[in-house]
Amino acid sequence: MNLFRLAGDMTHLLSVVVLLLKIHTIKSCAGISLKTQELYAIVFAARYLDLFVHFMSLYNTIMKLVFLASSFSIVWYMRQHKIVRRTYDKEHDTFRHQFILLPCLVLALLINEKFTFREVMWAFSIYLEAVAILPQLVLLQRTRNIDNLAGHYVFFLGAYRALYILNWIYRYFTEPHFVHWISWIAGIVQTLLYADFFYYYITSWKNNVKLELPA
Amino acid sequence: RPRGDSHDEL
Repeated sequence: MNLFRLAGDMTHLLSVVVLLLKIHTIKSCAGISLKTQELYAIVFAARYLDLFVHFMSLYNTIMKLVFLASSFSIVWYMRQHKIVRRTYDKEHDTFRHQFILLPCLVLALLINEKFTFREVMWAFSIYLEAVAILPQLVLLQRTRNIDNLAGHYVFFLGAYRALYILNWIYRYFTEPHFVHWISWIAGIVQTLLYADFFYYYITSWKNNVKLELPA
Repeated sequence: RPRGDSHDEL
C-alpha cells in the first residue's frame, strides 16, 4: 500500500460519502444517473467475487464490503425510496446499458489474464468500470443546474482514477513483475473520459462561478 | 497470489 493508492481509495470513498450525503440529508438524487449507479453495482459484484475466497487484508475486505453495500443501497434509494426516486431525472438519463455491458463482456471473454470464470469476471469489471461513468457525464451535460454535490461527486470519482495511475507508476518501480496491461489501459481510458469534466470543474472553481457544462 | 499483482486493488 502506497500513498497514491491510499489517497485514491480515500477519494473513491469520499465520492460515495458525498453521494450518500446528498441522498440521505437532502433526499435528492437530482443530476445523478441511475444507469451509472447500476453499472457500478455490477462492477463491484463482478470484481469482488473473490471476497470470500481470497483474504488479502482487513482493509481490503472492509473496503470491498463498503463499496458493495453503498452501490447497491444507492440503486435501491434511487429506484425505491418514495421521496428520493421522485427527484430522479429519468427523461435525461437515457443512455442504454446494453451498449456498454455487452461489448465489455465480449472483450473480457477475449482479453483476460486467464480463461477462468473469476478472471473473466475480473476483466469484465475492469472494462465496465472504465466506461460506467459515461451515462453520468451525458446526464450532467444535459442538466442546466448542476448542484454542487453532484459536481463534487464526479470530481472525486475522477480524482480516484487519476491517483490510481500514479499508484501504478509507483508500484511499477517498486514491485517486481508489476505489469498489468488490462487494468492500466482501462484505467487510463477511464481517466481520460474525465478530462473534459475536470477542465470545466477546475475553471468554475478558480473563477468562483457555478459549474456549467457546454451542451 | 504472487507479489506484483494488481488484483489486490479495489
